[in-house]
Amino acid sequence: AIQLEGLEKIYHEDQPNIAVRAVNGIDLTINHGEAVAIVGPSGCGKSTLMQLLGCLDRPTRGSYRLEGQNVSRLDDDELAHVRNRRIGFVFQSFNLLARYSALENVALPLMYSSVDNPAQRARAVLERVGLVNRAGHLPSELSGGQKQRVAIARSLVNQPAILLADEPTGALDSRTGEEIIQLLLELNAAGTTLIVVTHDLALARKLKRVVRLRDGKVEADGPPEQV
Amino acid sequence: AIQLEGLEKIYHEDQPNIAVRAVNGIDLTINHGEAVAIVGPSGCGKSTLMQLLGCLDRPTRGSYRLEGQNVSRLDDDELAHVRNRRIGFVFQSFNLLARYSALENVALPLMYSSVDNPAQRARAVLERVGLVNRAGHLPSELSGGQKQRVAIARSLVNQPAILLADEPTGALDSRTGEEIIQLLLELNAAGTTLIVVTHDLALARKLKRVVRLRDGKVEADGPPEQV
Ligand SMILES: Nc1ncnc2c1ncn2[C@@H]1O[C@H](COP(=O)(O)OP(=O)(O)OP(=O)(O)O)[C@@H](O)[C@H]1O
Ligand SMILES: Nc1ncnc2c1ncn2[C@@H]1O[C@H](COP(=O)(O)OP(=O)(O)OP(=O)(O)O)[C@@H](O)[C@H]1O
Ligand SMILES: [Mg+2]
Ligand SMILES: [Mg+2]
Repeated sequence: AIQLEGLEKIYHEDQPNIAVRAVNGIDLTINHGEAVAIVGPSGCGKSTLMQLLGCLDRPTRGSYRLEGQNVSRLDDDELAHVRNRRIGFVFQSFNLLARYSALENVALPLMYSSVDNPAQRARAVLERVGLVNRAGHLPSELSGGQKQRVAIARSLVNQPAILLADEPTGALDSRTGEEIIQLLLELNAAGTTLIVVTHDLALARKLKRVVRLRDGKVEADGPPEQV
Repeated sequence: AIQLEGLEKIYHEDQPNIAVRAVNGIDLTINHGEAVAIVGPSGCGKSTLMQLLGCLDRPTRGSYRLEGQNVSRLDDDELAHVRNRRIGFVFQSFNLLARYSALENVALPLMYSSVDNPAQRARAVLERVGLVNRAGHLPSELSGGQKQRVAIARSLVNQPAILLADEPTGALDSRTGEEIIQLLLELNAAGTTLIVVTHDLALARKLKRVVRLRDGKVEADGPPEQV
C-alpha cells in the first residue's frame, strides 16, 4: 500500500549551517493491513515521516507511492481527496479546532463526504473512546487525555483505509491507554492499515512489526523481539 | 509547604446539568522537599489540581496555604510574585510562545527577576535537557519531545522552591525520559519540592509518595508499593 524510496525531508536546505536533515534517506514498504510501530529517540524524525506519509507535507527528495500512485504527481485536489478519504491522522499535539466542540471536531472530516446523519456517526466514535458525555465541551474544557481521544475519534470517523497515529496514548493513563490500544488492534483486525509512532513499548510489542529510526534513517526493521 | 483543605474546583457550578466537579473536596499536605507523584485516570482532575497548586487558577471553595500564607488572601501582585519566583510549572501541553525561540522561551521567567546574564542561564538549562543545539528554533521547528524539554527547562531557570510538572515525560522516548527523571530526582535531592503528575508508573515508583485521584478526590495516598 505504501512504498518509500530514498525519502528525504531537509529543513532550510539552502542554509548549510542551520539545515536539519529530519528525514535523511528512508526506504520502506508497508503492505495493506499491516500493523507497524515506529519508534526512536526524541527528535529522530518520526513525526516528520508521519507528515510525509499523511500527505500533509511534501518531501525534499525521493518518492512516495501510495496504493500505486506517485503522490508527488497528484495535484492539490487529488492530494486533498487522498488525505480526507483514505487516511486518518492523529497528530502528536491533537490539532483540535478551539472554537468547536468535541462533537463538531469529530464530525469535521465528514463534511468532505456526503453522509447522512454525520452527528450520529460522530457520536458513535466519541462513544468508542469513552467521551460521549463530553460531546459539547470545547477543547479548552477537556483534559489532555480527553483531547487526545477526541483527536483519535476524529481520525476514525471516515473509516480510513490507513490510520496514521502519532503517539496516540501519550497523554493517557495505562488503563485508558489499554482501551485505545484494543480499539486500534480491532481496527487493524478489520483491515485498516495501522502505522503508529509510539514510545510506549507495551504498545509497540503488540504490533507485528517495529521500525526503529535514528537521525532520520531506518536503523532496524522487524518483529518486536528483534528490534 | 503546601496545605489543602476541602479544596474544590467546579466548572459551570451555576448550571447544574453541565456542572463538572473537576476537584471535588481534596485535603492534602505536602512538606518541604518531598517528592510526590499524582496519578489517576484521564479526566480525574490532576491538571486542574496542578493549576490550583500553581496559583494559575482560584478554587471554587476550600483553602490553599502555601508556605504558611493563605493564597486566596493574596492580591494579584503578590500572587504573581509567588508564581514567578517560588514555583516552576511544566504544562501538560507545554504552552510555549510561538514567536520566540527555544532560548527566548526558556529565558522568559528571568525577566521578572534582575539577573545578570539571563541568556547564559537559559543556555545552561537548555544544555541540561540536551537541547542547546536547538536554541534558535521556534516551537514550530521542534519535535514534540523537544518542546516538552524546552517547557521543562523554562520551569527550572528561576531555580524554584517548588516544581510542578504535569506529565513531564509524556512525549519522550524511554531513554530521553530516563534522563529527565534523573534531572528531576537530582533537583529534589538538592531541596526542590517535587510534585509530578504522571501516568508513567516507572517514574511514579521512583518517588517516595504517590497520591491517586479519582473523580476529583484522593482515593489513596502512600508509598508507591501501597498505591
Ligand atoms: N473549562 C472546563 N469546563 C468544563 N469542564 C472542564 C473544564 N476543564 C476541565 N474540565 C473537565 O474537568 C475534568 C478534569 O480535567 P483535568 O484536566 O484536571 O483532568 P486530568 O486528570 O488532568 O486528565 P488527563 O490525564 O486526561 O490529562 C475533566 O473531566 C474535564 O472534562
Ligand atoms: N520546521 C523545522 N525547521 C527546522 N528543524 C525542524 C523543523 N521541524 C522539525 N525540525 C527538527 O527535525 C527533527 C525531527 O523532528 P520530528 O518532529 O520528526 O521528531 P520526532 O522523532 O517526532 O520527535 P519526538 O519523539 O520528540 O516527537 C528534530 O530534531 C526537529 O528539531
Ligand atoms: Mg514527534
Ligand atoms: Mg491532565
